[in-house]
Amino acid sequence: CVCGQMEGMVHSSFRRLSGREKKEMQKEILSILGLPGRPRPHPPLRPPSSAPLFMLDLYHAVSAEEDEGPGVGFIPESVSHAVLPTLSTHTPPLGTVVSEADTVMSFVNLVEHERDLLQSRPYWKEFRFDLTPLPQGETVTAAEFRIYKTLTLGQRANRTLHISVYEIQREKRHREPELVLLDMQSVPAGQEGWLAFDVTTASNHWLLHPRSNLGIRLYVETEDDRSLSVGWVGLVGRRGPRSKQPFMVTFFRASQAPCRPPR
Amino acid sequence: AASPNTQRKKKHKNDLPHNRTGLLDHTPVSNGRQACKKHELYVSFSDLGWKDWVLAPSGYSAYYCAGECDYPLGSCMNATNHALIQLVVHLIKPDEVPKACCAPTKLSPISVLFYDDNNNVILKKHRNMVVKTCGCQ
Repeated sequence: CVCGQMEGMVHSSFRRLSGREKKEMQKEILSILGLPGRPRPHPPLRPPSSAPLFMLDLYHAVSAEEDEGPGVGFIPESVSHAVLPTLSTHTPPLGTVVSEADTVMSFVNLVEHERDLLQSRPYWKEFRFDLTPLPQGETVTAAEFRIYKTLTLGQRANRTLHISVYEIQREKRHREPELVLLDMQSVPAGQEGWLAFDVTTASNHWLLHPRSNLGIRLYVETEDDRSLSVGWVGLVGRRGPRSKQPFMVTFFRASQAPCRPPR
Repeated sequence: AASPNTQRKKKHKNDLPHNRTGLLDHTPVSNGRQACKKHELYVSFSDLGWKDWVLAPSGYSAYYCAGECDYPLGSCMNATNHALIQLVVHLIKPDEVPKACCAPTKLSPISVLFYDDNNNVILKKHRNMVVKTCGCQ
């Protein structure tokens, strides 16, 4: 009968709920959905940037799978090569990592350092993400760094670019930092679109040791190992158009109840 | 004993219930009460003033199960075999055996997309959160 009263209240006169009842309703729904505390009023949202657009595509793909049942969720092109190891590049049903994720978080890069044409080679660009609000009790199942490549004038379209992403593991005064290779892709200079690099190892590392999060570093080289400036080959940084700024996506799965190891 | 020329009554097939509310389910079970079925309690996030915080969905359908699990002879009802037997035993010994109650028989997940305090975007999936079908348990 409580539900009946609630149903009547919601349908017929929701707006006439008193402030207190509305707060009760909000608290109830937040706790049911496991969402963090009450929403903070956000500054008026400028046109959505790349991360929300990507996450909205992912949301629709996941919801379609929930409605129809496993193996049906369709991934739009913008997401299709997400989470490299489980999804091929044609429009596949949702990969296991996406289907089984309990939480997916996107992070927009906060800090960018670049060594570009005004300095000596090798050129590189660094991206650092603020990962602080990570969900407790969940483990990283996959993470990727997404950066948009535009076409640039003067680029020989048939040239192949080798783009490699490293985790910055340890910084050393006046010397090159310690780097660990995370992923590398070879793309034709004439290609335009999103590139997704697998940074799961680094993301796991940062989840376990948040202070070790020194960001990632990206290099671009030609077939004959000549270093090229990241901006010059058309990779968009945080000063680029909002819908094409780089960001990171991390997939989490709630840690299963630790099963007792066989005696 | 029935007289020999009585037609053998066709045994009433006790097929298990369909799990969608059909015509029969709207028949009031007795004195105007409805049989056990799923009801919708929809709350829109924009009504809650969360439009700029929750990107999707636009609202939350908090379904719930309500209705009677009485045993109307001769009509289909949302109940499992066990519940049918329990109901019959309840009719025989109402003080000892409770009757079956209307509860979810299937649950489905819900996903919510929202901004966190750092303006990062989070997709949170909650398994077994929304009632899909109800039945007498």
